[in-house]
Amino acid sequence: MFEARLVQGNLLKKVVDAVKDLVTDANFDCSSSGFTLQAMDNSHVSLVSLSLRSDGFEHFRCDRNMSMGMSLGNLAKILKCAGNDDIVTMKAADDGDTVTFMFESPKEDRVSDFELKLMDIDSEHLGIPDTDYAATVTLPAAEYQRICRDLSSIGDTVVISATKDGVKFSSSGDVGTANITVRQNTTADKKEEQVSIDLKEPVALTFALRYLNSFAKATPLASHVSLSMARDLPVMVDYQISDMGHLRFYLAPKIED
Amino acid sequence: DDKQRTISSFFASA
Repeated sequence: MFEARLVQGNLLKKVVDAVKDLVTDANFDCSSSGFTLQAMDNSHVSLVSLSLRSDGFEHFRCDRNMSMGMSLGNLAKILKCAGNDDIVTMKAADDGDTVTFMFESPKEDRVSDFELKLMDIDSEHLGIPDTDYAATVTLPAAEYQRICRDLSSIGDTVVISATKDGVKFSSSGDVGTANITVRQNTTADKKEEQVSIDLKEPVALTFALRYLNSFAKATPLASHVSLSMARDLPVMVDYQISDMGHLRFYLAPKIED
Repeated sequence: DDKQRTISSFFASA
């Protein structure tokens, strides 16, 4: 059987809220090492990769590897019924066709359980190669969200270019053009405002803003987000989930024919 | 215009 108890139950809610608009149905894979998900959006342009390590759970038991197909919309509906401070426990039998979510209030005066029907989902699993990225910029998650939102009012695509002067986000459309440059700032008073840039070589790539905007729904999960880019490769947008793992998004660039 | 590639054209099936 599978059983996992997460004291910070709202973390699961944040994860599902971050991906449910991008991915409709997905398989959650459980093994003794943790709880993971890999899924592409409907257009197969982006890939979501979630990893929650077993040691990040208060209790984690997985007797044999299993894949649980869920409708993320329905899962979000169920998790919405959990209190913000509730402890969430997931349970599933090895051969069952449901998964149970139990919510316990911190004062232990309210316990509820919700059963979600599992689905059979055919999903293609992709191998994500280790990549030596040319540039990685780590910036406040809220700043990334703002850049994507602001540029979306100007154009549909963004050119992200990393040089020694900083990382520039440029967009153009009927309205005009916009450029936003973020520079390294590792001496900001507040840690949450710091920006760091690791540049091995200059790189510039073009992406659809719609997807980058969608990834920003993960903002509540982490103070910072890292964008890693390499020439002619998908960008990796990485939200670290403290002491547990990560939620990563990969987006294929737009490339000349 | 640049063409949107799919993610599976970069990452092969595992």
